[in-house]
Amino acid sequence: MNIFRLTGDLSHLAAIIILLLKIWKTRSCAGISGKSQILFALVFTTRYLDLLTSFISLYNTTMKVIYIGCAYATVYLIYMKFKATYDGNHDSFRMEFLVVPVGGLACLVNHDFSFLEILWTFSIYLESVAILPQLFMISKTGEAETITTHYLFFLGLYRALYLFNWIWRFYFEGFFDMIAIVAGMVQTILYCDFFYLYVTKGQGISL
Amino acid sequence: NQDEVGHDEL
Repeated sequence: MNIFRLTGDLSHLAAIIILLLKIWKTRSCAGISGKSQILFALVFTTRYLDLLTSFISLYNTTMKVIYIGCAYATVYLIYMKFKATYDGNHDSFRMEFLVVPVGGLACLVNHDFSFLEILWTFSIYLESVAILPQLFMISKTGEAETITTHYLFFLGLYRALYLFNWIWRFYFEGFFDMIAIVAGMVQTILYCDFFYLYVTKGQGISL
Repeated sequence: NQDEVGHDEL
C-alpha cells in the first residue's frame, strides 16, 4: 500500500458515497446515467468474485463489500425507488457497444485464460469506458448539477492517482500490470475534457 | 509482471 493507492481508493469511495447521498437526499436521479451505474455494478461484480476465493486483507475485503453494496444500492435507487426521476430519454448510450467489444478483448488479451482472470480483465477494460454513458448524457443535456460534477471529479481522480501508484510500485516493488496500466490511462484520458471544464468552470458544467 | 496469484488492488 502507498499514499497514491490509499488516496485513490478514498477518492473512489468518496465519489461512490457522494452519488449515493445525492440521489438519496434529493430523492432524485435527474442527470445521472443509470447505464453507467449498471456498468459499474458489473465491473465490481466481475472483479470482486475473488471475495469468495481469496482473502488479501481486512481493508481489501471491507472496501470490496462497500463498493459492491453501494453500486447495487445506487442502481436500485435509480431503477426502482426513484424511477420516476430517471431521465431515460437522455440516457441513450448503447451499453452493448461497450460490453461486447470489451468482453471479446478480455478473451483475447489477458494474463491467464482462466475464469476469474478473464472476468478480472473484463472488469478492468469495462471500467475504463463505463463512464461514457454518463459523459454522453451530460453532453446531450448540455449541463450537470454541481454535485454530479464533484462525483465525476473524484471518480476521475481515483484512477489518475492509481497511475501514480503503479509508477510507485514499479519503482519500489518492480511490480507492473500492463493491462491495468493501459486501461487506467484510457480511463483517465476520457476524463481530461471534463477535468478541464471542472477546473475552469467551478460551478455547473456544460460539456 | 503479474506473478502473484490473484490481484491485490481494488
